[in-house]
Amino acid sequence: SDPILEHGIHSSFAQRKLRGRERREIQKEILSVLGLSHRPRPHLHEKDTSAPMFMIDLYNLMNVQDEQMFSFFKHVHTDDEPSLVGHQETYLLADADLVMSFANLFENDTEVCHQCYRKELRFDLVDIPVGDQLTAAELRIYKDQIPYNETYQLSVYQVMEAYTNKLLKLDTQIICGSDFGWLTLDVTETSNAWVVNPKYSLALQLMVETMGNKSIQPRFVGLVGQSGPQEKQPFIVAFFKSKTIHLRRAR
Amino acid sequence: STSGHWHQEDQAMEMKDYPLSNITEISMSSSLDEQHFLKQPCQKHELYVSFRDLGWQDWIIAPEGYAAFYCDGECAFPLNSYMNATNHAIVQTLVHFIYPEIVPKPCCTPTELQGIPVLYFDDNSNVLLKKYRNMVVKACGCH
Repeated sequence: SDPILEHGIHSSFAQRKLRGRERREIQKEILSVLGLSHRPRPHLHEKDTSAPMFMIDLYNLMNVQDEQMFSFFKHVHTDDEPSLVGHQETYLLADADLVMSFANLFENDTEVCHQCYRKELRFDLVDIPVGDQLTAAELRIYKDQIPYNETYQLSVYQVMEAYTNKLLKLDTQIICGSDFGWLTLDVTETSNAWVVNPKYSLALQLMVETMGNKSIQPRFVGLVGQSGPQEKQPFIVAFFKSKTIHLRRAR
Repeated sequence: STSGHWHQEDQAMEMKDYPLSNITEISMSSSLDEQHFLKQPCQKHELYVSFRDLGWQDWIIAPEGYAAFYCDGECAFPLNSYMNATNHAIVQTLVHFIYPEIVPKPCCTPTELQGIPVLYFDDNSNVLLKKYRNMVVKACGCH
């Protein structure tokens, strides 16, 4: 899908197979241009899970010219399958220098614990960039359709680790049983904890209530968790703005 | 940048390895005419950085690579009226006219830069989408 390769421009480049040392030198140079101290070695690199799929959508959106953005956008939202990228992300993307996704690492098992009316999710935020300003953070969770067309209130809380069992309410959304697609909850308020403690592990709790204030298990309204398909796993996406200009280190 | 130990023999050897159009026209014998090479008018060459060829497809999701250009030869600006010379290049040229033996002609300067987004995995399999501003030179003083 690379337009450069497709249109044959690539053939005009001088091509030569790099030798071992030469190859390593060039790799080192380009890593330096990219502002990386070493070559990342991810233990998992599947691209068909929810977070990478969302990020690929964002990348494609970024490559669309400004004048085309609106029509691209309309196209995305007329598809049968709900898109991962929404209006909100388009505006956040325009202002961001870095977008980062965090996959859910842990979830309490509500199938075993029948008394658990809260779904707990955990995210490891050790790799957030130092010195960059967090402009927005969203928890994205997929909701399947359920046969009961009732209205529910979905709330997300931050677990305050310094205070046992203390929760901070972050966002609330009204959802219908017939709704399906990605729900976006604003968790930007948690960024205070990220900045203070760079090796932070963020714990969030999701709670679902009927309009009569009766708690019900999140999976009963169709919220997809770790037992669901890979492309519907919950994740966090954070938007950062760089405060400083990247300077290459002298070697 | 060039390192100080890059001798003429090495230079001739290196140039053989790069089949660039303007270089192949020059004799690669030991009598490499540096002056002739320097007086070649500035030419535009393209370079494609392929992340795939670097063996990075396991962590760089997109793009597969990016194209940029560089130029070599003697810069023609700002004497040609249709070229976009930078202020620095104009001053450098004027001073070169006054002190031709001391002050060299100006080198190319980027006048239009473009960013590229790169999508990649980090060590913990988080996905990052980073905008690299001013990554690709789209135009320089003479092109």
